[in-house]
Amino acid sequence: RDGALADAVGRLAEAFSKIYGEVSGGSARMWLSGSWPDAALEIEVIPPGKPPTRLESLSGGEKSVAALALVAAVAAVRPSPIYLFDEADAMLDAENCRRFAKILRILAYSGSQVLVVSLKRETLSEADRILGVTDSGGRSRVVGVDLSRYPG
Amino acid sequence: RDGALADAVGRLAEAFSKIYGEVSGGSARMWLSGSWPDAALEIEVIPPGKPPTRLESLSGGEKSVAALALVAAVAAVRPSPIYLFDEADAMLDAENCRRFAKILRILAYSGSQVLVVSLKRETLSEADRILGVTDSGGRSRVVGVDLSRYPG
Amino acid sequence: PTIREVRIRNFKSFRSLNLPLLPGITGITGPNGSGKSNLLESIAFVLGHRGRGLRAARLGNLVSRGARRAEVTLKIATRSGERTVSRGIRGSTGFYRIGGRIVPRYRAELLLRELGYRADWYTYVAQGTVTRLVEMSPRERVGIVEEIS
Amino acid sequence: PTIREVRIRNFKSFRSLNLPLLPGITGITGPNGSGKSNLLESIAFVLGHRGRGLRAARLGNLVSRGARRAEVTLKIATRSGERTVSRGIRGSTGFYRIGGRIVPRYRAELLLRELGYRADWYTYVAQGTVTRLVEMSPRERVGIVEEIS
Ligand SMILES: Nc1ncnc2c1ncn2[C@@H]1O[C@H](COP(=O)(O)OP(=O)(O)OP(=O)(O)O)[C@@H](O)[C@H]1O
Ligand SMILES: Nc1ncnc2c1ncn2[C@@H]1O[C@H](COP(=O)(O)OP(=O)(O)OP(=O)(O)O)[C@@H](O)[C@H]1O
Ligand SMILES: [Mg+2]
Ligand SMILES: [Mg+2]
Repeated sequence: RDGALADAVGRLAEAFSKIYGEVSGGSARMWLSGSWPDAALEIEVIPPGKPPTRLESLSGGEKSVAALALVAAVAAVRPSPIYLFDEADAMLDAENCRRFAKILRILAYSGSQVLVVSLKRETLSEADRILGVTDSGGRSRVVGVDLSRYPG
Repeated sequence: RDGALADAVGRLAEAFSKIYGEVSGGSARMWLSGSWPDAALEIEVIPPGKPPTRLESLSGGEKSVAALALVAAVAAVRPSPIYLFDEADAMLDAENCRRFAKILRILAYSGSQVLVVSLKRETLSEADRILGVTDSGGRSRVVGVDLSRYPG
Repeated sequence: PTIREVRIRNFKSFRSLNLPLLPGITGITGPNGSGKSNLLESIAFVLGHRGRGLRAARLGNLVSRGARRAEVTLKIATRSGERTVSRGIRGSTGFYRIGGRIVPRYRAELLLRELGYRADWYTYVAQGTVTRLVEMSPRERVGIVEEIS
Repeated sequence: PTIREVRIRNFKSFRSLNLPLLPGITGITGPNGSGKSNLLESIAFVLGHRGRGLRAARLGNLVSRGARRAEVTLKIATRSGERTVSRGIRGSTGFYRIGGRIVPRYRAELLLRELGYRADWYTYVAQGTVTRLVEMSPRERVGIVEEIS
């Protein structure tokens, strides 16, 4: 049991470090402490240009980028045919929205379908197509959207 | 005890309905069910153009607007000299950001100081002044910001 | 496999929708309260996601106001042809279909699993939950790895 | 009363800051990780907010990396003149000052309360918590009213 876990963590840690580094320019590590069944998965994330810090003191945006890199890392180890994101970029500034879009592209590149709900132009501009959802009197409908008309 | 609670709820409910209605064009109600000590505070919120619905099925943005109206209602009953908001507009679209800005103006109008952290132009453009925060190598600094140069 | 179409009948704010889907990245946008999350939830619902991601205390709350029945169908293109999987609610009990015929839940879940669809935490990041992945305790995080080992 | 100036020494990512504040609405913006939340937290810290809003498991984690002491001072203009209230951390124990002189915690809290500053939930909406006000159970919500009745 310990062996299988250690092997999976090894692969996941490698993918997490690689993807977080590629996407953000910072560095990330992951390792297993303790042994089965009291094992724990430790994570350290160092945003670009910052000294190492406790995970709890990362900012909302820094945590979001780390979490999204983790999703992509798990996906690299165990791919899924579809990924659904609902405003995962809510706390991201423009630069980090572009990093999120890179992560979406990594997921789609391996053949998966990616549906991403967003209110932000930086994220949506990376999509292959955009669906608009509207409501009238409590009933929702879907229309096609042309990005060039999208309000900034 | 019941009397004081019923009185406070009466004032709060009136302020909540008035502010939510003014700011969003929808309607909101609040009432006390049960009696002390098992009393419960019930809330119903009906976003503009929608039929009545359970609170759990409101959207993220609809819940945010209701919660911010609740903050302003409590403030009307028991004012504070200062209010701090940290990206409370993260899930809001442009129209609701303007509603949030109206709520901030209601708070400031009664003489309170309001500090609002935001990444969104629609919210920031209502502020009396804007402070920019930057980081270099893990050390934060504050600079004045001119809104006209603020990236959309 | 790729979901080619989502057909929704009376799921939350969607009364009737036939939505073709394509591979790659599809952006979804629109005003607050328009139904974006409901659309994602309708897909997550068929794929077996439960609980907090569907924002409903009871299954019956997923049925459109005023209707008695809800059903969401996914048309999935696979290497060996097209499969359709549906999940629905009548009153407050759920039902499943494969190719239009009612089947027990385990059969529908088995088919989805065979196609690679798993209702794992990392395949649906619900609104407002993204930082939770990092805020979990190190002990809880081991659960992530157990699923993939 | 109005906070006229915030003086920070070694609070999280702020090593040394003297920031004049004005009445009305002050917007604060900047890139992710620049220190916006830390700035609000430094004010909330003096006003007596604890727990989740300060994102630190221990008081000592609020002190800037590498420093041994942190202190935040608020210069508050009141009708009867100016008062300065400080809260700080040395190692992992806290201390308070009024007008530069060390005082016990209850004295500082009393002064803030007299000026109308209360560390209530509705005076500081921390990042990511806004919808929690509506998602509370009806029983929990009664707590809101108890504070104001
Ligand atoms: N069972 C139901 N029947 C009809 N309408 C429903 C039902 N459940 C929820 N709704 C409606 O769905 C709307 C919310 O939709 P949804 O959460 O998808 O919005 P959204 O586009 O994600 O908005 P946001 O940008 O604020 O997150 C609510 O206004 C609610 O009235
Ligand atoms: N004790 C400390 N000493 C030094 N730096 C710290 C300390 N605690 C936290 N930090 C730093 O503060 C930064 C986060 O700041 P903060 O949360 O205020 O950012 P923010 O501007 O609110 O970002 P966001 O827009 O993502 O919410 C982290 O990068 C972290 O390294
Ligand atoms: Mg939503
Ligand atoms: Mg922040």
